[in-house]
Amino acid sequence: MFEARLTSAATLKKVLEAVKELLNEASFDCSDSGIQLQAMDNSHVSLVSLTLRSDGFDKYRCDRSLTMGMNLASMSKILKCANNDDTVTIKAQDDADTVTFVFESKKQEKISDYEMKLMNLDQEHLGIPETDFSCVIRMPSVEFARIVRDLAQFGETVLICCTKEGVKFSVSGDVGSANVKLAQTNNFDKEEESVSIEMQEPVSLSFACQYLISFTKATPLSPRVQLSMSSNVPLVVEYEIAELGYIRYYLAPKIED
Amino acid sequence: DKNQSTIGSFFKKK
Repeated sequence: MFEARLTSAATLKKVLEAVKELLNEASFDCSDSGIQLQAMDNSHVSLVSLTLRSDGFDKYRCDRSLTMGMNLASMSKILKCANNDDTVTIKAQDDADTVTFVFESKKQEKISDYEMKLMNLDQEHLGIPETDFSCVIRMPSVEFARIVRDLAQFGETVLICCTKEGVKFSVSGDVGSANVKLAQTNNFDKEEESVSIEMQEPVSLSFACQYLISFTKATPLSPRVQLSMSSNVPLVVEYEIAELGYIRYYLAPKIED
Repeated sequence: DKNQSTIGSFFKKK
């Protein structure tokens, strides 16, 4: 028996919004420790890694590990039927071929359930090596989303250069070029608005804007985002999900021939 | 010019 309960459906809605642009379907691996998802997008350029810890749920029970393959468009249709403040419970029997979502309104006067067929996705898992990154940038997630959205208008590729002075995002295309420089802030009062950079050595890497735009669909999950970079390895864009876990996106760089 | 690499060239199958 698997059962996981969250008092606010809003969180699960946001999680789904954060992955469904990159993935059509995904396997949710459920175990005693929580729910994990790891999947590449169709082009195998990016990888999504989601962890929802069991202790972050209001109720969590997983008697036997199970993998639930879900069509994310179908899951999205179901979650749209929940109000943000509904309690949501995800349930499945051991070896089941369906999963059930139960939504309960705050006053319990409305209870709905939606059963969805599971899929056999046979997704491969990749080993993600531990990396000591050359640069780790932390900034407001809204600021990152704004920069990516603004620059993507002017080209397909963004060059991210990080030095100890700051981080520069540059794009060039048919119209011309655009640069956004962010300096490290010393704004200790407003930590949430600060930009911080931990740098071992400077890094310059190029990435496809379209994937960064997809990653910023996670913005509602967290006020902060962390970008981790080292030369010639994938960028990691991480959003913490308060008291529940995190979503990490890995993006393969564009490299010279 | 630059080419898009893939995740599979950095992370290996488990």
